[in-house]
Amino acid sequence: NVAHGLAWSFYFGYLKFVLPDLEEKVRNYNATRVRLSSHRLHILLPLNAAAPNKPEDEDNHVVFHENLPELQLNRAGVRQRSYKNSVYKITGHNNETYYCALEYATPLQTLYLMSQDRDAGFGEKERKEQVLLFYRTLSQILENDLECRNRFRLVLINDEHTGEPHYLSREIIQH
Amino acid sequence: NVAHGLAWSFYFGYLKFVLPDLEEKVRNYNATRVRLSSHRLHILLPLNAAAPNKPEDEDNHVVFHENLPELQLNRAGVRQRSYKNSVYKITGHNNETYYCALEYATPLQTLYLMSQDRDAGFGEKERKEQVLLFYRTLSQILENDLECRNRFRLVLINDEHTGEPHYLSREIIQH
Ligand SMILES: Nc1nc(=O)c2ncn([C@@H]3O[C@@H]4COP(=O)(O)O[C@H]5[C@@H](O)[C@H](n6cnc7c(N)ncnc76)O[C@@H]5COP(=O)(O)O[C@@H]3[C@@H]4O)c2[nH]1
Repeated sequence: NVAHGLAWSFYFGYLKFVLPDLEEKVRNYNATRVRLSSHRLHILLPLNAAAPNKPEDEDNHVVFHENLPELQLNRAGVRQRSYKNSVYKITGHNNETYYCALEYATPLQTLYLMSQDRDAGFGEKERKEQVLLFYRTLSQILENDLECRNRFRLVLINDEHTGEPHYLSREIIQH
Repeated sequence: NVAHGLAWSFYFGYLKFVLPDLEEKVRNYNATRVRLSSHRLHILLPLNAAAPNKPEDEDNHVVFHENLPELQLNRAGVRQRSYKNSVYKITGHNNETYYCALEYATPLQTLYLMSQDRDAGFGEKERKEQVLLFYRTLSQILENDLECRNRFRLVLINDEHTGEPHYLSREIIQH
């Protein structure tokens, strides 16, 4: 049950300390730069685990704006390891603009690559159920952490979107 | 089998691209700075998964020297995500000095924290066997990647070292 461990890893190794820290950053950001439409970190979960490195490649209505100031921590021997989040400008179909910090759930890239590697013992047909298990496990973990629970939004993306060029921006704004 | 997924994640999400990139960095580093005793990334695997954030806390003969230049990549929506490795100076018991890039295997921190959280479904007595499963799985994966195979050293650390203050430096140098 790979998704179970990856959800816990995403929490203990990242969200548990990044989400509380983000709260502070986002408050300072609104005061001085563009006004964010939401304070929450939007975490994108494509159902087929195919997470690209640049959301623009999926939908050109999702455009990188700039990075928030980085957080630096000593982690497991790496000195001043850097954690940063990216703010995107999203354009809706009525031309409304929506700014927020967003990223794909990076562990889904591992699920995807494992399903393609015959040594990893994990196939394409298990992938979707693993993404759903990841989503359910992560939701429960984050709900139980008072320091995290209102600071994120898990956005399940149904990417069997035959040729709809702006499905991603639509799903983020509508959410 | 949490350790299995964490080993694959450590490979696909980190070592697969960091190890080949490190080769280049280390060659430039030797030419201009301190001479590294080994080009390999030393990855520490404490058997009880208790990986501290600063190795100095375990053994003051392992001292941070400086970071290598960082690698920046667009990853899953995060723009210019930073990957860096730290060079340490290790002093042996004959006062010999040994310089190398080293870090604890970060996923072991997840194993440790999961074993402490009663919701994670994973107890302290399974922890050691999960560390060994992580070690075996990771060894196989890295051995099969020609771009990785001579660029790392997995250092299993037996940390049931009753009061030996320099067990870590000894294990790194002797390895
Ligand atoms: N030593 C070290 N230095 C790094 O820069 C690094 N980056 C990743 N890893 C380890 O490789 C594996 C794969 O990483 P992935 O990004 O898929 O998952 C990551 C990712 O989903 C999220 N995360 C961690 N750091 C960041 C970050 N800086 N930005 C975004 N997401 C992050 O939280 C998960 C667990 O992180 P770690 O528990 O630190 O260990 C990871 C993991 O075991 C690293 N290990």
